[in-house]
Amino acid sequence: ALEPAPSVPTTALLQALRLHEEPRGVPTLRPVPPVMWRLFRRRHPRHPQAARAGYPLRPCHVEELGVAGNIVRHIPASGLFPRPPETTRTSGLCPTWTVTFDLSGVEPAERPTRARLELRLEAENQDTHRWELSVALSTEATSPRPELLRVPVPPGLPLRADLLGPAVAANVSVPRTLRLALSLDCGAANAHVRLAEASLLLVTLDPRLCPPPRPRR
Amino acid sequence: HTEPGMGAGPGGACRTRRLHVSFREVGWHRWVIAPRGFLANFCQGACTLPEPGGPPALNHAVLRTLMHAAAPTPGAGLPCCVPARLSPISVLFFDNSDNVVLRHYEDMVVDECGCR
Repeated sequence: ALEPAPSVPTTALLQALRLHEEPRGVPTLRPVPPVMWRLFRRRHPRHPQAARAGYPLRPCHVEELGVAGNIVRHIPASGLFPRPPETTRTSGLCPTWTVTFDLSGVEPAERPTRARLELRLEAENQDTHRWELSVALSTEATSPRPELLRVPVPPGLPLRADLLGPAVAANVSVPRTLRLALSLDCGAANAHVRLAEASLLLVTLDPRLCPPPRPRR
Repeated sequence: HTEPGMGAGPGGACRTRRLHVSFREVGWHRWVIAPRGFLANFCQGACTLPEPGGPPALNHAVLRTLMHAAAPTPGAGLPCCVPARLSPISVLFFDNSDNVVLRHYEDMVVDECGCR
């Protein structure tokens, strides 16, 4: 059922685009991550490159990531720009970090289908072979939380970890805030490592925006 | 914006008319990263009988047009010129938390019009 359109066109357009907040003035401009440009170019039917890539694309599906979805968000760790997240050394010579992601913009009706953590570590002249990163949920409680997953640190490349399942439950609404404790397992080395960038690529499916399946005649 | 000088004006047979939607119109051009706007188009024109020599097209709309020509019935009327094929668009923008968001919207561009 169509809701009665409000009189003010902007509000009607917001409502039609399922955006609940009036756009705030000028946002804090930052470079658009390459992955978001790639996804946009693939999906925007008016872009010749999309045409070459074999249009039409399946609705409510993010081909490039191979998951269902119609909203993709690139969420930098809050507090990262312009300051890096706080670094603490709790045990031995290896650093730990706490990063927080603000997910309050995600609506309860949206279901996560991909939650990919991406970190860029800067370790000058260090042999990062066999280094691993342990990820746990972080809370105010002092007792360490159980490890959710452990991923190898790829030398010289961004570190990626899929959090759907371990840290973000599938098929339920996402929490308003996701706070992670990251611990680097660097063996006995005295690691001088900086966490230069932390972001979350979150794909969600809002079923209300998907066309109903056409009944076969 | 409707592009001036396009086609036979509001009259003529039912067809797609150009309509460009610009995010600048509602002052969103600062936070919509791409596109700046898009061709949404719309349908306008008369639903008449198929052109002689054109492809045979007997469907409900033609039946209605025939019946209306033979015996106009109040309330029945002619068929309407409406979108027959639509395609989606994607919008890349900054949300109010400065995240970069890509949203996909179905059925936003009129590719073809038809009488129904």
